[in-house]
Amino acid sequence: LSEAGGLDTLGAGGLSWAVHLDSLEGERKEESLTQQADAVAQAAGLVNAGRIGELQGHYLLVQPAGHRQATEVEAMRQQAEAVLARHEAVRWHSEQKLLKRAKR
Amino acid sequence: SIHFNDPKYPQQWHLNNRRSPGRDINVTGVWERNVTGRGVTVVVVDDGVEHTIQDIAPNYSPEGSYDLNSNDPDPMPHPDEENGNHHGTRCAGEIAAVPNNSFCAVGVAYGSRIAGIRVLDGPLTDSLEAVAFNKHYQINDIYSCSWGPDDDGKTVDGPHQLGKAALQHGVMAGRQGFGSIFVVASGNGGQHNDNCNYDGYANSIYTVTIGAVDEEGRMPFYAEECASMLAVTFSGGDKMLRSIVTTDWDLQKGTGCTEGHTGTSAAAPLAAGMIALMLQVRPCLTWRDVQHIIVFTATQYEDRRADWLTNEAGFSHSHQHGFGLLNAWRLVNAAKIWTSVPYLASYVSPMLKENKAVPRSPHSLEVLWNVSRTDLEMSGLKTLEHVAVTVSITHPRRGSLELRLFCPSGMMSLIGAPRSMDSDPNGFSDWTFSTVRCWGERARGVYRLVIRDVGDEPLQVGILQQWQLTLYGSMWSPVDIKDRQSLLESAMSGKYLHDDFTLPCPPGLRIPEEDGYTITPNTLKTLVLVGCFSVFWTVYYMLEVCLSQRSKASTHGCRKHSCRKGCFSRPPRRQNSKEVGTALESVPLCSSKDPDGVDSEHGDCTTASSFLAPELLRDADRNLPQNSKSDLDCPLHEPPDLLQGKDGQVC
Repeated sequence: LSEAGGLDTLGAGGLSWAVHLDSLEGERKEESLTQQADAVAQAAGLVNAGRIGELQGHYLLVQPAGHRQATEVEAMRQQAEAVLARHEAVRWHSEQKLLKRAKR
Repeated sequence: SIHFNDPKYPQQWHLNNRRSPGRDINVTGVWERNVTGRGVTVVVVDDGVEHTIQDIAPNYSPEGSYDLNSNDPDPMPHPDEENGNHHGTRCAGEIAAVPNNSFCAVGVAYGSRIAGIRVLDGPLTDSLEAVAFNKHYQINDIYSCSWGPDDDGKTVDGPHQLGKAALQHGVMAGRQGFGSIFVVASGNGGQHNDNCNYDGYANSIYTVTIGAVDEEGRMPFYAEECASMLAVTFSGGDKMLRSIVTTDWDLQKGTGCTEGHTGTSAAAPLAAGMIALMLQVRPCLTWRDVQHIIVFTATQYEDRRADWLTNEAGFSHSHQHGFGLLNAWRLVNAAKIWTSVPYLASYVSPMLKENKAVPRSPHSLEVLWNVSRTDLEMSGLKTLEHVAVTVSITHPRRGSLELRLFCPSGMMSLIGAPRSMDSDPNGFSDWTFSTVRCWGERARGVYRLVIRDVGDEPLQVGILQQWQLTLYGSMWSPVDIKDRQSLLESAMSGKYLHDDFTLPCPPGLRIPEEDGYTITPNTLKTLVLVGCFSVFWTVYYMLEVCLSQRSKASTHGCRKHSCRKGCFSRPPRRQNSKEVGTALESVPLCSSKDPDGVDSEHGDCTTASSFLAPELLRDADRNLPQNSKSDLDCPLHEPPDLLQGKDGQVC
């Protein structure tokens, strides 16, 4: 459901970020990373849409559902960018943009 | 000796060309030896695959499939206004269309399984691409991707951070550690002077980049020249030439069969099918083994317009045709006896800061970097595979730049071709070009990068800010390369292509897929609805039983007896033989007092409800004290004051 929410969000003009979290050690590494992703998402005002495919430590954070004005969206973007840029657990982050691809 | 009853098979010239013998992929001999792709799964990453069509259904692999646009397991294409979502189905048919079903066509690897990942029919992001490239990567062996950035002659794009990570992860961990095989179409931008080195999927070291030739063996109008193209195979040409016959969708205007599949889109799946044949005979081929075998076995052929050059290792490459035409017989025979290439070794130069002007043609800027024996000692790199150059150049018109790379042997690669339509004013910012033309050559020596401005207009001069050289290869020596070439040629008679000869394969790694237990949203919603319905019905039933029992008890039992609170108590003690061992779930709602005031648990309220079996109802009646039988006809829904028991308690 969270993945679907992530895809639907982007398709409907919502914001989403991919983040790469600093790796953790230990037996329950995956669970800890997920919890960390939840925490990062919460701090940034986003929702954790889950791990990105098979890429360890990479998570998709999406804007919570709901209608917003353009100014509100921009404010959310700036806030999320600011939080993700300075969060100690985030090694890398990137706002997801639509890619143009053509069949050949 | 191979005959199929598929009506369009005779028109599949790319499989068996009777009109122009030799102008096909030379696969029939492979089929005769029962090599059909059995045990291999190829996934078409595209706009969907109509897997219900009879030419695909028997070979369809639902386990390897997914719809990322709708987030469900079924990659069926959706009808669209442009009638364009047939692309994936056509590609799929080229690979694995079922033979001898009297329908349409035959696939190159008709014994393989075909899956679909629907991802192009919706918004596509870096993260979604990354998911697609590793989807079911322990089931899917080969990913056929007949798409890429725009071929408009002015785009410079490729996989972004996550897509790159996914490609790398795929070759490292996919296919039980032997590496996913990514086959990409080199692009259709020939008319715009496009070059696949501006396409990061095509010039990636992790992908097998395939171009197209027409039935006459010439470069079609749409094909692009490229130093990082590995090989070519057949596809459609101009209007007078035949295109590829394959399965089509039958939605909207589709008929289930087409004779018009073309472009480099049609070439890449043929290559994917041939790789599937290779993997059948040797499943433990790594992703690099596959590339090596293509380089070793592709055949140069007569085309005066092509700039064939033979490199130091004896491999001939042209920017138009790569290392030449793919040949299924040669590929499979080589795969059969192939022992794995040694580990991937690499060398990365320092970031070389230049800040030098790029002069206008005929003058050029030349920068050098010497790779010494000491530089390569740690990695053990001796002979080359891919050579990559990452550059940052400022220029007011990017398409006016021309970049050439010279390997130590002197082999020249046009890695950055001028593009008249590219007027981008931002130059190149850490863009990586690559070449395969130095494959097999010695890595040690001086590499030269030559850049010039071929523009006509007097513009501000461009500046080469920095560049970096990356070499990929192995510890094979040039002698090892020669020995391998000889070994392969000895196998081309087919003498090893039988079941009695098999080289041992090491076991693969067991890599669990993390999404093995994912419930799809639709399934989850269904379960939640069923659960809610069950809970509601349970509560409703309980309430009905309680309330109906209460109302019956209050009307006849409670007139004479005090009532206890609660709907349940223990069953009556006096039981006849039939009741022994009977589990009576519905029990007296009211306890009764004997006339002398002793409580007992004889229920003269009926213990029966309409849900008890008739025999239990009869037994319940037998338990009632005689004097209350006449009160069995308890009126329902009596007003509360009439339901009060002897002691005034409300039942």
